[in-house]
Amino acid sequence: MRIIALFNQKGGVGKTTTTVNLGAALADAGKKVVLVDLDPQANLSTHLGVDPESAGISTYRVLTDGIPLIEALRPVTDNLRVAPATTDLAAAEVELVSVVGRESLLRKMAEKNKIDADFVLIDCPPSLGLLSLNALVYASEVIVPLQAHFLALQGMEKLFDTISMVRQGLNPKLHISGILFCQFEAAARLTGEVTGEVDNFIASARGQNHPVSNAIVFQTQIRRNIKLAEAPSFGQSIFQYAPNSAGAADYSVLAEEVMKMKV
Amino acid sequence: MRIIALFNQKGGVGKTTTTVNLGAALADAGKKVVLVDLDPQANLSTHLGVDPESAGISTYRVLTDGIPLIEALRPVTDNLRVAPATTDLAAAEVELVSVVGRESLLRKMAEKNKIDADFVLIDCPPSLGLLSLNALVYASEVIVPLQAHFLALQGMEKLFDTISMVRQGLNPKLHISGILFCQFEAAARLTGEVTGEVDNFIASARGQNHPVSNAIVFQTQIRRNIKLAEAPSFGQSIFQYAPNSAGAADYSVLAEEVMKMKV
Ligand SMILES: Nc1ncnc2c1ncn2[C@@H]1O[C@H](COP(=O)(O)OP(=O)(O)OP(=O)(O)O)[C@@H](O)[C@H]1O
Ligand SMILES: Nc1ncnc2c1ncn2[C@@H]1O[C@H](COP(=O)(O)OP(=O)(O)OP(=O)(O)O)[C@@H](O)[C@H]1O
Ligand SMILES: [Mg+2]
Ligand SMILES: [Mg+2]
Repeated sequence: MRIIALFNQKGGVGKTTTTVNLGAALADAGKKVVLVDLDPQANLSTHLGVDPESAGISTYRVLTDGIPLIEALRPVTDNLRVAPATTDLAAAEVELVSVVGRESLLRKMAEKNKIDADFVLIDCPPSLGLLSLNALVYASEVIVPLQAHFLALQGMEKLFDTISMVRQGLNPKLHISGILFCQFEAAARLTGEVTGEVDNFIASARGQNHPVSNAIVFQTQIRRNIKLAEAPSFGQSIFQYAPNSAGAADYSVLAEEVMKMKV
Repeated sequence: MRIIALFNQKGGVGKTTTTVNLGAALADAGKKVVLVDLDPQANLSTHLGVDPESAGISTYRVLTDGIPLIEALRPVTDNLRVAPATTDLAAAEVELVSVVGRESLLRKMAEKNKIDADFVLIDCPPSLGLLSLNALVYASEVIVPLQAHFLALQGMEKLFDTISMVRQGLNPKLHISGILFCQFEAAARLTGEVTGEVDNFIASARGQNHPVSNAIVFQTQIRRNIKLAEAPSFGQSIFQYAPNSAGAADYSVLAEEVMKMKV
């Protein structure tokens, strides 16, 4: 079972869009997939057409009431289940501040039962706080969605520091498995500069004890495609909403690449 | 003096880009402008070419060491000063959890001295946590940068709830003065749907006690323009980097509209 955190504290880079559509593509390819919404915005839940406030267990209750993660799972399509978030998850950061082992609560509640899945994908909020830490402690690998913009590149150092911190203490096997360019505009001058910087950085980290030393930059780039931004308003993945779009093609190819990776 | 929080918990909508370029346009128009970076990503500081880790007082120290805001101000250009952030601001949320009056620390430190400014613009992080609350308690008005995407629209209710909460307790005069469409793509079908929904919502809130009842939707729309994403890598505003670009035109026109508003 691969447990993948979609993590980047920079806002709006494509974390939720990737969690939903990579998840749906893996499920369509016959893999058993679980998605976990750890963002108080509950965008993942909304994108899948799940009403966060409707009946059922949310990730907020998994963390604060100690309910096993398996009890929060709801079926979405064949092979795809989701643990939805509610907006009160925003309160968890403050409520859990003095709880011992607060960073490991998700892992603890997930490991209460054997979850029958090939992939678990966790959608993180745009922050380095307690909710993202819970994802990083439970995950075995991190995929970093990245927009090829300067401001998104700026935060990478802090992102690496956070993963290093989790590796040293709570989860030694955590590593970045891949960096994924989202909302990709190949023609923009800035794009070439940023992709070049990322390639150089990874090359210089090879062989060292660094969170990104074994990472790849996915060959698949998710192109800007307005259909990806339209799909959430129908509560659908890109494959249900616009199966012939560039967005659907890109996420299908990405799923192939993710399944072939050596991890 | 108008104290404006650029606030939207949705990530990547254009908060930082608007704070820098609206600030620069107001300064170029002869207004005295102060920018405050309250985001631990320190993107505002980087965008202005200010090294967050260099010597000087940061907003982290303003909040945690009780240093008057005026002492954190550094000159950027004529009429423009900034209070920069450092990445350790991320720790402030946890460090201040048990401090009495923790939501009002920024206001308290700002009001220690008379700040000679026509406009104070505060860049908020993508969250509803303590840092954003500090901005909302100190601000007299909120401008909401919004991308015309479904997921960005989803969070508006929670955004209104947060502003209502601050109005009831700590800052009764707080209101949303304007909603600004950023990264605007007029041709996209989704754009028409979202702008229509926002217009309808505001119209239905008129005359009620609602944070958005007196808001306008700015006539100015900030178009998608890659030059706006290139400028930060040079530490410049759009006016320094690409004065003849659509981005520079849009933010100039916005500044005119902001100066003419009745508040
Ligand atoms: N490849 C793409 N082409 C066009 N629009 C996209 C693409 N990927 C994502 N979007 C849109 O861009 C916006 C940001 O994407 P998304 O919400 O997935 O990012 P995020 O990193 O999860 O944001 P947050 O930091 O707020 O959680 C959304 O409105 C989404 O619909
Ligand atoms: N009108 C625009 N056209 C093109 N790119 C833009 C535009 N406005 C902002 N950007 C780029 O889009 C990205 C998101 O913008 P920005 O960082 O200002 O948003 P934000 O709301 O401050 O994000 P965060 O939630 O992470 O603080 C940045 O890389 C920025 O350079
Ligand atoms: Mg998201
Ligand atoms: Mg920002």
